[in-house]
Amino acid sequence: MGRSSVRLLVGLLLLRSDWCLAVNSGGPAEVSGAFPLVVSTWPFREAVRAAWEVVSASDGGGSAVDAVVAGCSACEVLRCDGTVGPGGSPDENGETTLDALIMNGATMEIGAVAAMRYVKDGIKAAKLVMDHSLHTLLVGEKATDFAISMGLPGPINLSSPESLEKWRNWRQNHCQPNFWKNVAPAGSCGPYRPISVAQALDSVKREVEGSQGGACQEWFQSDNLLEPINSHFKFIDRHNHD
Amino acid sequence: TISMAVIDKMGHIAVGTSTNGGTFKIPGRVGDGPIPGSSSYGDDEVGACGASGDGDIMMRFLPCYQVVESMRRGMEPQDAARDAISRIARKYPDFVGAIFAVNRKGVHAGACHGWTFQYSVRNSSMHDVEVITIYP
Repeated sequence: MGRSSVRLLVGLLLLRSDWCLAVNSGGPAEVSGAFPLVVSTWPFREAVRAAWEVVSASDGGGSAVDAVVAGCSACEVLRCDGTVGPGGSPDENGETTLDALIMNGATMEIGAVAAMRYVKDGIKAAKLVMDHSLHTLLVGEKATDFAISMGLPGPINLSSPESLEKWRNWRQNHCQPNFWKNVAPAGSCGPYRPISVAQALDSVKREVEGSQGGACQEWFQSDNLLEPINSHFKFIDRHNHD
Repeated sequence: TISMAVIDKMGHIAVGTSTNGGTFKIPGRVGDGPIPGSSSYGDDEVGACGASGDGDIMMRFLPCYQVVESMRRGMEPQDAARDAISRIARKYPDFVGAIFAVNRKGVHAGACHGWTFQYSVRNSSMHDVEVITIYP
């Protein structure tokens, strides 16, 4: 390599270094070092570490797909924030079900399971769908049957003492908040029946007036009338989300 | 929910999501986790995306598909993430959700609406996992 070529190479390296610094100083975007790279929602450090161990192994490193399985599986075992894996987010019947998806960006293959019952390994079940079927998404108990037939342990109860306690408290709070709209009864547990918006308004007004006297006047004079009844009870936060 | 994207030493990309969904959902409800392009999406040629938030809303916009396709058309990850979030917020101003985007070069960014969001990163220039906070 001639001296001019060396100068050119050094110049290019310096140029790249400047570009990295410029991007770094521009805001939350960051420029990584060399691959591999693992990124995850939320401060789920153990999940990222588990994926990193797989993908950075000194024997050449595992595949990106295997690393995603390792990372998400770690979160399922650790029940990250109660929003991943068994033992969290009970539904109206107190049951925990799992949703999971895996995608190979090299082949665009996808496997997914939804509302899967009785199997605790969500991401592994999704990978089994990707690896052993031509389908993309299996749901409910049929997803359970598939996962167990492919070797995952089950059926097992996915509830935990914590999830059942949370569910019992919710029942005692008249099943509030919930995800129903335009149904009656609005302020208590089901069974629910569909009603029109006008009927729903009337129903809520009677319920609120019965419990708070005339305190609901302000609510009824606001823009809330434009919203489907009950939808203002919706709640999404750090420990209750998809 | 955890949504994760990995780029391996060969430059191959994979994404995944695992969740137990919303609390006190109506039985049978499925969130955005297992919907391709909603909570995660990736393409070796472009990059990857992961999302978290109100899946009932997010699955109507396929925000991660949007992010990857925006990056394919030349958008930087930060712009792509912000654009995907703003498309949802325009229709649902009270929506709560967040996204991270990473391109195939390893440039990553996040955007959120309705809450403060954090995402975690590890690459070979880091000694351990780093957590990045994004404010709405």
